[in-house]
Amino acid sequence: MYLKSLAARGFKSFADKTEILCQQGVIAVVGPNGSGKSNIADAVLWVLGEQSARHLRGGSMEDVIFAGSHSRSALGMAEVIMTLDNSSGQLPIEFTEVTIGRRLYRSGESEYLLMGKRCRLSDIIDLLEEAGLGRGIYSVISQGRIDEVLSGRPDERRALVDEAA
Amino acid sequence: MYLKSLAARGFKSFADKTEILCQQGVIAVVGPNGSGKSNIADAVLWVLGEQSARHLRGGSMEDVIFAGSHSRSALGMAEVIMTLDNSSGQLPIEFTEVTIGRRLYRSGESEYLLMGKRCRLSDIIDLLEEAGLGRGIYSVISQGRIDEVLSGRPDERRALVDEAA
Amino acid sequence: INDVFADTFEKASNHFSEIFSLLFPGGRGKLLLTNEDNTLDAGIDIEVKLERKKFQKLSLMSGGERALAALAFTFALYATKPTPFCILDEVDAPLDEFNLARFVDLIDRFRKESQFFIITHQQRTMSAADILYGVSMQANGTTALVSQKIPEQKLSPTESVQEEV
Amino acid sequence: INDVFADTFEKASNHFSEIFSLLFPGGRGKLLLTNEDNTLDAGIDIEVKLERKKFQKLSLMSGGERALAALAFTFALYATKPTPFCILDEVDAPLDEFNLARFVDLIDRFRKESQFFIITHQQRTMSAADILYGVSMQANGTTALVSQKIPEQKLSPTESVQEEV
Ligand SMILES: Nc1ncnc2c1ncn2[C@@H]1O[C@H](COP(=O)(O)OP(=O)(O)OP(=O)(O)O)[C@@H](O)[C@H]1O
Ligand SMILES: Nc1ncnc2c1ncn2[C@@H]1O[C@H](COP(=O)(O)OP(=O)(O)OP(=O)(O)O)[C@@H](O)[C@H]1O
Ligand SMILES: [Mg+2]
Ligand SMILES: [Mg+2]
Repeated sequence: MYLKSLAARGFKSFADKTEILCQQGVIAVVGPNGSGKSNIADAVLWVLGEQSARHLRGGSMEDVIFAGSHSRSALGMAEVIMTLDNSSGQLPIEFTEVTIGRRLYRSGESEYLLMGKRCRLSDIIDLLEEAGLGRGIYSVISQGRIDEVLSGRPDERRALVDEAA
Repeated sequence: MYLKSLAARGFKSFADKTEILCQQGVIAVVGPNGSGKSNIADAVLWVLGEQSARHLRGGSMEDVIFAGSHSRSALGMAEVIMTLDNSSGQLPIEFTEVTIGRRLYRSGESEYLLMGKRCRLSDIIDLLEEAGLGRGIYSVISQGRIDEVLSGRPDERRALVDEAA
Repeated sequence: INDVFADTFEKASNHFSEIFSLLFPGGRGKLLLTNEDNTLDAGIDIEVKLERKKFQKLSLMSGGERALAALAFTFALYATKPTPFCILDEVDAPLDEFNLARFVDLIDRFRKESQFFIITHQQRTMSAADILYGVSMQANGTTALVSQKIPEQKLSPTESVQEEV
Repeated sequence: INDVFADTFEKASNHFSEIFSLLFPGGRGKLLLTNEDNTLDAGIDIEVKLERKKFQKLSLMSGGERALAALAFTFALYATKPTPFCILDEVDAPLDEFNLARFVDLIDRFRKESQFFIITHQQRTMSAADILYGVSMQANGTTALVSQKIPEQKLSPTESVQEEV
């Protein structure tokens, strides 16, 4: 199982639909400061169900919606769609590709999508547990946060090991 | 005015008396991870009067005293002596060099030194104010702490500007 | 629940010790339960001993040492239960060239287990990748994925084209 | 007290804006009082606008952008009231090569004002120094200052000796 593609639209600095087609192996993501590399990691955390705006470097969850630039106006919705390869059948779904999605509107309304159809967050979470991606807590190490493994409390480290059961 | 020399003994990983003779200009301090570069910055912060063990990466102030290594036993005292050039007469002392020192014993007793003689911390602080060294709050930027300028509160930024008056 | 956790903890702690000695030659790292008698509520502590040094508080370790120890913990989790993908955002920033090489070796050992996305500014890490994804901020203030190119050394000499990322 | 602070604040904020536009070409940075009417208790906010982007929350800036903005603030304080020396501990770690060059330019502009100790792993920063101080962890687990050598480019070609730090 691996991440086949990630499509972001209206999410942080991804105004237009931006699709990243991914291959297996080791991918180095490079580019100047402020170009949008960490926003890719944030997009993944978000579609995996992250509920804390602070973990996405925002004050409120609305901060993930494209706020505009000097030549583009703000958008009203953020959307991220992740496609996972399921040819190994690890996920209890009969498709060889599984897509999960998340949307947030400026109104505050949010949607979760599984194979393009609306579902509840708990459906996504249950599915991801099967894939070993529970909330992404150790599959995504955000910038500057590697130190939290050491500076965190013992019970927080325990929670990470519980995920690896 | 500039830092002419720094001598550390029993302070963190400086077991034996280690003296750093400094010249003016730009000095790059280099070396492998864990070799003791940040301990130099900590030694300067400490001799300038830093009272928070946490800012020196310790749990208690006793953690600044050399705790031993696999082949050296722990010491009972930490000492740092800083020599400032005063040929410009900026400091209200008639010497062309001014030394300030600090010692801490495992017993918890601490000493402050000015020109080799014991004095009070407040004497050091008053003198340093004249030199524009305050408590070192903007003359020493510890590893990983540059971000606090942005993430700190507005009143904390104000305190920094007050120092620059 | 207890047996599952005890079993997972044992696996994770064996992996941790093994990976730790890879990253810290001559060093030893251990995961410990805060309360052996009550595994239900116990947290997890980390104890490290570095070559030539004594057992010490985690807070006294250097910036690079802490990053490396935290990576040992994270990869111990990957070894215990691989995730479909891992995203590491500039975890190599505090590392010196020796530890950077050890980090790259670690990635090599795990590249068969999971897909890695490594956000980095370090040339050494880039050249360990199978492919580079270039990210750039466009003139209109939005992020684009600009190019995917193979790192130099993987190309045969005739193919090494210096595309601008 | 109010007049002194108001005067200092004005100086610092002019310096900040000037240094900010050096570090962020096409960008604008401003220091603002949280309460114009009561300068006695007012804190200080930072407002930034980067080229091609809109005004935005500081928390949404990237790792490298935040480090650079914080350096602009720190150097604005140095410009307002120079300190006898400055110690900067790996502040260049998050910077890409373009911003690293701007950081080095900033050091160049201030090298006449104060003595700088720059702890770094970046070659580019090392070559901007007048002298290198090498730090190493000895076999007995204590820190030694091993050598002081002149960075390569400052030596004439015949003198460039590759001493081991
Ligand atoms: N909601 C938003 N709307 C528009 N732009 C945004 C939004 N949130 C973040 N950004 C932009 O994203 C940029 C930060 O991107 P990111 O943190 O991904 O950079 P990076 O490539 O990781 O850089 P670095 O190498 O410095 O870490 C900011 O400069 C900001 O302009
Ligand atoms: N009280 C102490 N007694 C003995 N050794 C200590 C003490 N406090 C810290 N150390 C040692 O100092 C080392 C850390 O040094 P320091 O933080 O200066 O490294 P550094 O050169 O800055 O490395 P990096 O490049 O990773 O930031 C630790 O590995 C620890 O062994
Ligand atoms: Mg980033
Ligand atoms: Mg350090």
